[in-house]
Parts: sequence; C-alpha cells; structure tokens
Amino acid sequence: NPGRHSYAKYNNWNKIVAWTEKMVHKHPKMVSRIKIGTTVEDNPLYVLKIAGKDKRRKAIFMDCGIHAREWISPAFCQWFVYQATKTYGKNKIMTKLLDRMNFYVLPVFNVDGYIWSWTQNRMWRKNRSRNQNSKCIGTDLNRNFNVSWNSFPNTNDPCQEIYRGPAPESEKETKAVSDFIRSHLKSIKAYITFHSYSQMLLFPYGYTSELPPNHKNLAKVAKIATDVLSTPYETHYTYGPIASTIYPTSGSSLDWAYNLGIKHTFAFELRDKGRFGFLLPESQIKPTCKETMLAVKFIVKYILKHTS
Amino acid sequence: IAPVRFDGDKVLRVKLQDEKQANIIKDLAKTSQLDFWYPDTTHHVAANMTVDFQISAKESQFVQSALDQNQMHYEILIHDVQEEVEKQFDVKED
Repeated sequence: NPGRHSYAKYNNWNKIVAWTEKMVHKHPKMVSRIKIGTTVEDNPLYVLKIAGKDKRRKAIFMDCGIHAREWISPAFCQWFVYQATKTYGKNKIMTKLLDRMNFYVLPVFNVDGYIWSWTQNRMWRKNRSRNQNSKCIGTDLNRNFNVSWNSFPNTNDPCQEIYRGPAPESEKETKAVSDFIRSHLKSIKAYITFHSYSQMLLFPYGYTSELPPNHKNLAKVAKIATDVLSTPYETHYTYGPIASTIYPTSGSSLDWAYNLGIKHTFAFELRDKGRFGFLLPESQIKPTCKETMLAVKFIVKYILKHTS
Repeated sequence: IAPVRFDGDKVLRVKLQDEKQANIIKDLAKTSQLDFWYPDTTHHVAANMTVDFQISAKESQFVQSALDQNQMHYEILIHDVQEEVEKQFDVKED
C-alpha cells in the first residue's frame, strides 16, 4: 500500500501510480489511462485521457515533471485531473471545456529521475540513462527533442545538467512522448508543459531569437493568462518568448511541438521566484495549483474558440 | 546507497551587473562545484542576469569571500538546503 495520496502534499511515484488507477476507477466514463511507453529503467509512462461525454474532438496535451527536482509540476497535473473530474457537470466552464475538448495529461514525464529525486538526490534534474564513455548519468529530456537539437555546443557534455543526449529522441521517454503526440497530431491543438521555478509563461522559440509567425497572438494569450493567474494571490508572472525571456535553449519540447504544427504551445515556470526555488513548501501547493488552473482554463477557452 | 544530504549547503543569489561579474561566476564554476538553480547551467550565465546557485558547506566560505573580494553583492536565499528539504513537507497528512 503506497500510502494515502494527497493533493495538498508531494506524492512519490508509487502514490501517483495508485492515484492514476483510482482516477480511472472513480471516473470510468471520463478518465482512461494510456501506457505510452516505458522509461530507461522500465517504469511505465502513463498518460491520462480526460474526456467529457462525446469522444471525437480537439485535444490539449499537457505534461509535468520533465525535470525531476521540479516537484510542484507533477503536483499541478494531479490537481488539474482532480479539478476536471470533480467539477465536470458542476462548474459551467469546466463542463463546457470538457464537452468540447479532450485532455491528455502526462503527470510525470521523467519518472526515473523523479523516483531518484525522492530516494537518492532531491536536487536531481535529468533522467537516469547511462552515457557511453562517461561516468556521468542522465540526459536533460528538455534538450533531447528533435528541434535544433545540436545548435548549442555546450549541451554536448554528459556531465552537464543540460546534456542533450547522444541523438535527438535518443531517450525512451522523449521518443514515447514524441510518438504519442505525432500519432494524435490531428486532434492536438495545444501543448502545455509545466516546469519550475521563476514564475514565467513562455512560448516559442528557445533555439532562436526569431519570433514565431503568430507571436503577437501567443503574447496576447500569455498576457491575459498571467493577468488571470495573478487575481487570487497577486502572484506576478512575466511572459514572452523563451530565448529572450529566460535564455536560449535548444531541443526543447515546446519548440518541437510548435514546429510539428501545434501553433499554441506554452511553458509554465511555476512558483516561486527563488525564496524556496525547487523546495517550494507543500503549504504553497494548493494556492499555486489554484492560480495556475485559472490561467490554464483561460488558455483552453481561447484554444477552443480560435482553433479549427 | 544512502540518499545525498545537503547539510550546510547554501543557495546564493547574485545579481550580475556586467560582463565582468558574469565571467567571475563562470570562473568560479570552473574551480568550485556550483549547482545552478537558475539558469540551468553556467553557459546561460550572462550580464544583467540574476543567478541562483547551490554551494556546499565546505566551499561556501571560499565562494563568498571571492564574491566579497570582487565587490559582488549576493543574497543567501537558503542557509541550509538540507533543512529546507525537510521543511518542505509542511502539510500534515489530512
């Protein structure tokens, strides 16, 4: 028995797996669990599909936990599924969204790294794959996507925190997620990925300072989403393209999804701005999730209205 | 394997005023183990950026005096990382 799951606390991997089973069991008509692959250490990669009554429609893909130490991120994905299932049929907006939109939620992308951050090293970031000709472990999954993958030389050292891996999609986790999104590309209209920390809402590109064709549109959505996010607790977020707002990054999931054809892709850098950093206390999980939920619901409403 | 502990590790925050200060941090990263929290890695360190990095107890004295010698203002965000690791679980089982 993995022990009791709580949305107000950080949950280890065993609790999260049990929670996915519980959600499917409690909401069989709304929630299904899809095993999209396995990790380097053969842990399952589970996506939860959340859908209202009708089945065929637009979809949004959301992932959490690509970097192991960013624990607030998986906490948000669990909260999102909880809120979606709890308020469907009760909250008008959520019911409308779920009746017109499917959600694919990957609660933990980097499962091996997440387990390692619970059992061995709280500050671990990468996955746990072994690197040939190096004693250093792990690849940064958010530098392993096939988009301008080798454009920055400093991502080529296995001992670096931002090691890009031996090849694009070399990691089983990256390949599983990329394959899933490619095979559902017709329906997926937006991609949202959750990280921490620094309270930012980012959009492409990271690998270049050029702006995407619809950058004005993305900036407008990001501005309103961050305004909405700040309403309950006055949490201030900045927003903008990755390269100029945070720093240039190659091989990111956001740029890859955008170049694949998903023209609304966003990355949240959740709380906080450094007072606790990766060690955000559990007492801040709920307020963080509640404010982020407001921003995500705005983005989803926008996607519903403005995509064909 | 016993879990890694961070007793006495600190997290420092430095607001880099110019290229010279950015290079000082990059040089320090070559001689000391700076685990960058923000940005992700040394390579992203640039002028006019705020950097957060974790430093072990045994190296923090050296790093802090290096910053002092270069008149670089810094803030200690976390005085003991291990303590914060344990304090993050501040919600009772409901």
